[in-house]
Order: sequence, then C-alpha cells, then structure tokens
Amino acid sequence: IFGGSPADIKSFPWQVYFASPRAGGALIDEYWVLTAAHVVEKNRNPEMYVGTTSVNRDNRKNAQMLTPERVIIHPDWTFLNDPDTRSNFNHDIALIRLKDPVKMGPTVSLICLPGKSSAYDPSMGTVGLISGWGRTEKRDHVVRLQGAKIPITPLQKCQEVKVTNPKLDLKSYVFTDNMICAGGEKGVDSCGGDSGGALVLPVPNENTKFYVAGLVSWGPECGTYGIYTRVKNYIDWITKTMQENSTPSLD
Amino acid sequence: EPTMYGEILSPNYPQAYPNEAEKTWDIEVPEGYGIHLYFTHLDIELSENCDYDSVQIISGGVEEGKVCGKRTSKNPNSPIVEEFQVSSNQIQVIFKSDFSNEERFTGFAAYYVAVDINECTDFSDAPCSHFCNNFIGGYFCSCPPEYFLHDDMKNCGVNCSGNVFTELIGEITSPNYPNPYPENSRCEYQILLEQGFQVVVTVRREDFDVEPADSEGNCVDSLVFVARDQQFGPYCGNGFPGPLNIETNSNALDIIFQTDQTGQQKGWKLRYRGDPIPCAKEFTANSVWEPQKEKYVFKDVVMITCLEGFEVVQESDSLRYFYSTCQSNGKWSNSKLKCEPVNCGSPDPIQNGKVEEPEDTIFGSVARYTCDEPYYYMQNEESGEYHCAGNGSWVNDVLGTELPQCVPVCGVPSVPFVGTQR
Repeated sequence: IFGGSPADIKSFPWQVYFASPRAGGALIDEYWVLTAAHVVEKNRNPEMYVGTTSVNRDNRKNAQMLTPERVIIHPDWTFLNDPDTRSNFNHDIALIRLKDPVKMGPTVSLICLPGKSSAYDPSMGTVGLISGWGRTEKRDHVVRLQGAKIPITPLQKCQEVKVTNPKLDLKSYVFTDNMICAGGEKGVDSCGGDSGGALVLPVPNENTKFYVAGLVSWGPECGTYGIYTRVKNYIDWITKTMQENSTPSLD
Repeated sequence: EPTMYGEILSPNYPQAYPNEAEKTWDIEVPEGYGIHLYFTHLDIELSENCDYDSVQIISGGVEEGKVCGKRTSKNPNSPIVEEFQVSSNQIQVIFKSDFSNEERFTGFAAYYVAVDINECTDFSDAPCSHFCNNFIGGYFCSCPPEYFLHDDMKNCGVNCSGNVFTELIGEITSPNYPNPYPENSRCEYQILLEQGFQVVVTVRREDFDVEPADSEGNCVDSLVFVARDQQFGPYCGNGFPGPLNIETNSNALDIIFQTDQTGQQKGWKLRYRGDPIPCAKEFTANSVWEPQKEKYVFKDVVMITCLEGFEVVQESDSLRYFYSTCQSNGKWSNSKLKCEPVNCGSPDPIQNGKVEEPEDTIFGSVARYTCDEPYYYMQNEESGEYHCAGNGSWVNDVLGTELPQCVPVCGVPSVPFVGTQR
C-alpha cells in the first residue's frame, strides 16, 4: 500500500494474508475466500492466514491458518503461459473453498458482498478503504498491515495515467466495465503484494458497515491509480459457485 | 339270659306269705319284645294305696302298677285276674309284706311272656321318617320312591346334591317344588361361572316358603348361599326375607338347602344370572378414555390416549396411547402405565451460539438460543425461542424443529480505521 498507514487487523478483519507469493484476499464466508484470479492461477494450494496484524513468523504462529480445499478461478479468466506478459486482467476473480470453517472474532470477520441494486454501483468520489502487506514506498514487503483511503474515479483516469516505465503501453491493456478505477490522490494506491485484497465501501445508508466493491487487480504504476475487479458484476457467479461447492469434495 | 316266658310266685306260695318279706324279680325278655305279665292268683292284704303289703311292677323306672287285695277273674274262660303289658323288654316285680298280717294271705302267682311289640305304633315317637315295617322281634324302615335311607336306618332323604350350573342364566328349585320338599335332606347345588362373571341371585318373595324358624329364631329348615368369602342367609319362613337381588361378587356360589324331619312347605325357586365383573371407572390424569361409558365390565376394552404434551414412557420407546382391558378380577390391565409430561431433553447446542439451559425440559418449557455476538447473528431474527412440543421436540414458530443458524456478521470491523490521510 502506497501512502497508507499502519492498521490494526481489527479494522480490516476480513483481510486474508497469502504467504507466498505475497498477496491478499477477502473473507466472504466461513468457508470462502475471494481473491484475484492472477493470485492463484499458478498457486493452487496457497498458504493463508487470518486474524493477525503482523505477518512475521512468530505472529503467524498465533494466527488462524486457512487450509484451501479447492481453488475456483472465474471461467472467463484468460490463462497465459507467461503471466508476466499479461495485459488483459478482465475477470480477475477467484474463489477458494476452505476445508474448515473460520471462527469469527474481533480479529476475524467477513466482508459483505455487494447487492444487485444500483446503489452498489459506486459513485465517483466515494471513498473506499484498501489494505494489505504489499509494497510500500519504502519497502517491498511489510510485516505490519497497512491501510489507506482512496476515492473511486472514472476508469478513464486509469487509462490516462502517464507511466514512467517506457516499456509499458497502457493502450494495449484491456479496460472493461468489470473494472473499477480508484486512487489518484497524493500517491495513495495499492501495489504489488496487495493483489486480491478488498476495496471496501460503506454499505448504502449504513455508515459503519462495509462491502467489498473491488479486488486489487492491477495498475499502471504504484502510487497513481489502481484497477480493481468490480465484484458486483460477479455476484451471480459467486453465489452459484458457493452453492454448487457447498459440500466438501470427495478427494 | 333273657327268656321268652317265666313264672313268679310269692314267697311260700301257695302257703301264706311271711311277714316282713321283700322280694324282687328282674325280668328280661329278648330285645324287640315287650312283656305281658299276668296274675292268675292274687291274694294280698288289702290296704289303702297298698301301703302294707303289695306287689309293685316297675318298668323303665316308672311304676306300671301296685296291686294288693284279693282278685278273681272276671272272665270265666280266663284265669287272669290282673295283667300288665309293657313295651319294654325289662320289668321289675317287687313283693313286700309288712309285719302285721293277722289273716292268712297266700300271695300271688304270676306269669310273664314275651310279646311282640309294634315299634311302628306302640311308641309315641315313630321310629322311621317314612315307612315303618314291624316284624316279630323288630322292625325296619323303608322309603318312598326317589328317597334313600340314611345310614341311621331310620331317616329317608332325597338325593339332591351334585348339580353344577355353568350357564350364565338359570333357575333352580327345591326338590318337588312347588310340592312340599323332602324332609331330612341336605341339598347342595353349585353355580360355577367363568372367571370374570359374578353370580347374581334373584328370589321373589312369593317364590319362597320354608318352615319358619323355631321359638329361638333358628331356622330348622334353611336355605344358605355361600360365595367365596361371603355367606348369605340362612333364610327360612313364608316369603323370602332377603333382598330381591343378591350380588355375590363371586363366580362360584354354593347353595345349601337343609331340612329336618318335620314341617315341609312348598320350598323355593330362584333365578340366577352371571353379571360381568365391573371395573372401576378410574380417573387417569392427562388422558382421555374411549369409549366413554358410565360403567365398564369384564372384557371391555378402552383406548387411553394421552393429552397433547403427555406420553407413556417405556424402557425402549414411548407411546401416545395404549389399550386397557377390564379383567376377570375387576382390575384394569396395564394399570401401571401413566401419561407423563413429554420430556424434550436438553436442547441441542448450535455452532457459534449457545442455548440458555431451561429450568425444565418438559412439555411447554422454553429454551432460548443466542448467537455469539457481535460476531454472529441469528439468521432468522424470530428464531431464538423454542418450546418443548407435544411430540418431544423443541419447536420454533418460524423454523419448526430446525435449529437456528448463527451466521457471521459481515462488514463491521471492531475498530474503525482512522488512518493519517486528511
């Protein structure tokens, strides 16, 4: 997280830590973690933790480790031989079914899913929260959870970012309605290692309750704008997948 | 040895008897005979009441006669001047003379012979109850048709015992009814019905005429009913003195009719029936009986259904209803079964929540579930309260028997993120 500040896991109790490679996810059910497809496409047995602010080895011992049972990537996600060449992050969403239910408490709880009404289409300027243990301005990895507030912006803003990397041709990247653009203020942004984490917004008409509007997906350059998978567009898929995989597999 | 005849002569006969003489002759003839004692000569000093000289004849301790004076025969063809006849086979003849006999008295000559006595007529008490047959030296008794001679060889009776009545209704009368019943009889009847029925005897007043009680109030002829542990009677008199219906509470009844030698009346007639033994109409809590009746009797079957919320608990299972039968002993079968409040047992625990242990777990009790707040909440808001239902389950108005679900709260961090951004 660029431009963020240290956060207590109790402020982001839905935050899931993916150990290696470092990434994030959002706890949406006792048995389900929502994350980005690109986080798990090459890692079908991720090591995950919840309930801890710091992710060093000692703290992880006291955290609640989550054991994946099944990784389900969105069927429309495009698999590539070399993910590093990816320019199309459309449908960057995946679900992970856990073997055992997660026990909730002050450091572990769920993030709400968006409803289907238009109230869950974030308005421009609406401030959301992001969190993660990804790269900061100073460090590639941090031990302590970071959090930040970022506004929702038009997708166009993400498309118009002037990147410093000359090899990056933003025009060759795919921008769709399945993406939310957010950030752009004083360098506050998500970055590598935050992928899969939740961009949460207040539930309409409820100031103290949040829902996951987006998942950290990609961005032109950390510290500018970030692109988040628009979760609302995948509600039906999420619901159907959870229902169809509600019983443990017989593997 | 008893003799058939004999002679008795006064002392010194035919000479004058001495003064102050006393002589006794004990005469005995064989059993079955009487004695005819007759004097052919009698010449004894005459005195008032024969106080001075006399011949005394005693039989059975009773003075048959005391003679004195001079006698002559009134019948020229018979030498007998004085005679006695007794029915006993023994007499005693006592001659006495006092001290002063100025004249010469020659005493007496007497003869005795054994004579047949008619036992059937010679005594005030007839020796036989029915027919008496005299023969020389004895007698024998005999009986009319259908009578038999008892072991005493004197009394006749009727063989009227041994009948056992097993039908559920019947009629029994005294022998020969309505003609006079036999004397000297003991008639025993028995009514024996199937277990579960009691004998009820009905005797109408006009159907009863038995020799009345004696002066001391004791029945000389009597009718008695004997049940298992109860006796009714003895009854006698003209008109039945007991109740019209006698409920014996027994399936077996002995009827004994005893008569003496005299006073035969027309007898009695009774009807009987077997009533099924009743079972008490009991109150059993928390249940209803079907069918509902004023009275239940042997073999009646009732279905006893527990009210809602009650059941009969048995070792391996529980029943909502059971059957009970009125038995032959007047008791209900399955009387130990009772309808007790259904017990739902402890309510099942739930994940991520708890149930408040109820004060009781019987029908009507309430158990309350709550979730581990604030991290979980009840999926159905109104689904926390369960009551113990009649079927033994904890039931919720919304979910029925399904347990409530505590689902995680979403989107509410316990600590708001403040951040340092402005």
